[in-house]
Amino acid sequence: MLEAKFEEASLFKRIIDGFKDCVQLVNFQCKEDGIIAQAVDDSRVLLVSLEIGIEAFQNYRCDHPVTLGIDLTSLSKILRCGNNTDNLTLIADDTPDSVLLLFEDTKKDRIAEYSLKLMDIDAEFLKIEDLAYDCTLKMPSPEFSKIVRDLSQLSDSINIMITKETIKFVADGDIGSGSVILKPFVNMDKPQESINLNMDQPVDLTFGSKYLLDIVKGSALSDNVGVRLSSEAPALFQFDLKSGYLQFFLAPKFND
Amino acid sequence: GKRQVTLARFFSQV
Repeated sequence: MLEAKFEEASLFKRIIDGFKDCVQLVNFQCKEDGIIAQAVDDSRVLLVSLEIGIEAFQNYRCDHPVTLGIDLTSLSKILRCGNNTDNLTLIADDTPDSVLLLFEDTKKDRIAEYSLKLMDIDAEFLKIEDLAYDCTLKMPSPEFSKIVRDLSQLSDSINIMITKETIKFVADGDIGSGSVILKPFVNMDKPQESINLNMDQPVDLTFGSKYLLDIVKGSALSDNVGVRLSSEAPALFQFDLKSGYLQFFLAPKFND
Repeated sequence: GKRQVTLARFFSQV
């Protein structure tokens, strides 16, 4: 039996909105210690990895591991039926063919109940080893989002270059070019606005704008985004939850 | 030019 209650439906909505546009069919693995999910986009360039820890829930109970195969387009339709401030409980039995979504408006005694049919999704689960990264960057997610949206208008690729004290984003396209340069700094009053950089090796990497545009949809989950870059591994973009995270692993573009 | 590679280059089973 699974009973996973979010204090506010908006949290689960933001999690699903964070990756529903790049992957469609996802197995949610529910275990004693929370829910994990993983999916690769159709072009096999972007991998999404989600972990929702127990602390992110108001109540969580899962006596028996259960996998919920969910079509995110269908799930989104149902999530739109609930109000953001409703309590949302996901309920499934041990061998479910559907999952129940229970929205409770605590102020009005209004309860809405939806059942979503589950799917048998054939997907491997990757064990992602800890990768070694050359640069680790933490910055405000709205700022990262704006840079990606602005520069992606100019080119289908965005170049990220990091040297000791400089983070440079560059787009060079048919209509012109643009660049944004940032320096690490600490904001004592608003720590979430700080830009933190750890560099072991400089990097100069190019990523597809369309994938970065998918990734910045995770920004609604966290004030910050963690970016880990390596010349030898996919880039990792991470949005932290109160307990858990939404991660995107993105393969770069390489010289022919 | 630059070419988009897939995750299969880095992860097995992708």
